[in-house]
Amino acid sequence: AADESSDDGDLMIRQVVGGEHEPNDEHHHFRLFKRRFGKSYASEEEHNYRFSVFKANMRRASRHQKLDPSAVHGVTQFSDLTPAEFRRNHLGLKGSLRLPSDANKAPILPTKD
Amino acid sequence: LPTDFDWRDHGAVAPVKNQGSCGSCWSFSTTGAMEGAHFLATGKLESLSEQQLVDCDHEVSVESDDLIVMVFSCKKFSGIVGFRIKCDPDEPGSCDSGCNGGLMNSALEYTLKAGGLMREQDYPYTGTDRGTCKFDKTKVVASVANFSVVSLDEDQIAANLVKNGPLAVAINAVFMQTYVGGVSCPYICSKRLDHGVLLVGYGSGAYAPIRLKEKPYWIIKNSWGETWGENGFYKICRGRNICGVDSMVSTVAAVHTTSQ
Repeated sequence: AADESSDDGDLMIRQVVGGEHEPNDEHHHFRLFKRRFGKSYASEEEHNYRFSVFKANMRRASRHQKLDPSAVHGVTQFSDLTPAEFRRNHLGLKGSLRLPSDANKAPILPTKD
Repeated sequence: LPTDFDWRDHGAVAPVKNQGSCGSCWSFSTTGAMEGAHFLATGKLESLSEQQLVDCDHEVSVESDDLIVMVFSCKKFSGIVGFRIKCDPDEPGSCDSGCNGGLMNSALEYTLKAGGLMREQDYPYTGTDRGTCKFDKTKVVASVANFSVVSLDEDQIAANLVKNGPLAVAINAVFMQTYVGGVSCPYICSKRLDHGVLLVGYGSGAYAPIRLKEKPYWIIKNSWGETWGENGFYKICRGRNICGVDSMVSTVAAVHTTSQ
């Protein structure tokens, strides 16, 4: 389910979700992922760990695809991050937030005509 | 209200930015809303500084009910003293704190108090929060006139978007880690808000093959670069506060500021 296009010299990755993958497919997808997003890892141990996370994220993307069929889910630049790493490094809204009770409320606007 | 609306078509949305490995989404959401408001006030689109917020904004991001309890005892007295904290930078969760997170409303409060935001080029983004505040008030280019919270009503959100410009919104980002394109409309999604983004428009319908109907959607600008999603943008369906997207919506108005 993966495809490379080099029409303009730019590497494209098609979706890899929705099917059962052979181990070689997973290696192939991981290679494409690393090339596309310029990923490299400091050690073989780290590489192997990131590959295991990548595989877990492919399974997760597949689950998301079933739960969210009108979108396309698959490989992104975050595919080698665990959900916790993703939350820690790429989100950033305070989890325990509450808006102040005295926050200004926007006036109600007319929405007809 | 128009059936479709997109502030990108009106020049109010700066190019997609990238927060890098830093939990500073709240600052990008805030500058995005300010950029739109400034555009409406002046007709000019200026890219504004997130790094100013990351370095300088330590506003209280929650109305803290945390109690510090001290127990003391001595020969004559013993007892418990409690007091509330406001913004203690050493207290996790009480303030906007750079790469460790923040809240758009408190960033707007900071912007109002500080006098405004500098240009991106005058205070560029570094993706870290280890620097000191280098705010230069003489280089402020956009200032807040006022800001407010929009009610949890999708028509009101749309009306405020069209009237006042792009809106700072919070969302649950669990489906965004794997999102590539299309209209996201998950059957179930937590409403626990963990990401700050910018609402820039809406569409009346996009084909949802499983549900066999056209679904209206919001258009959201993210801060993970152009290689993520649809050139950096995300579409999420409207109608039932999916992933909490309607829960925390802030609108801001800007005043024109001439930098010296």
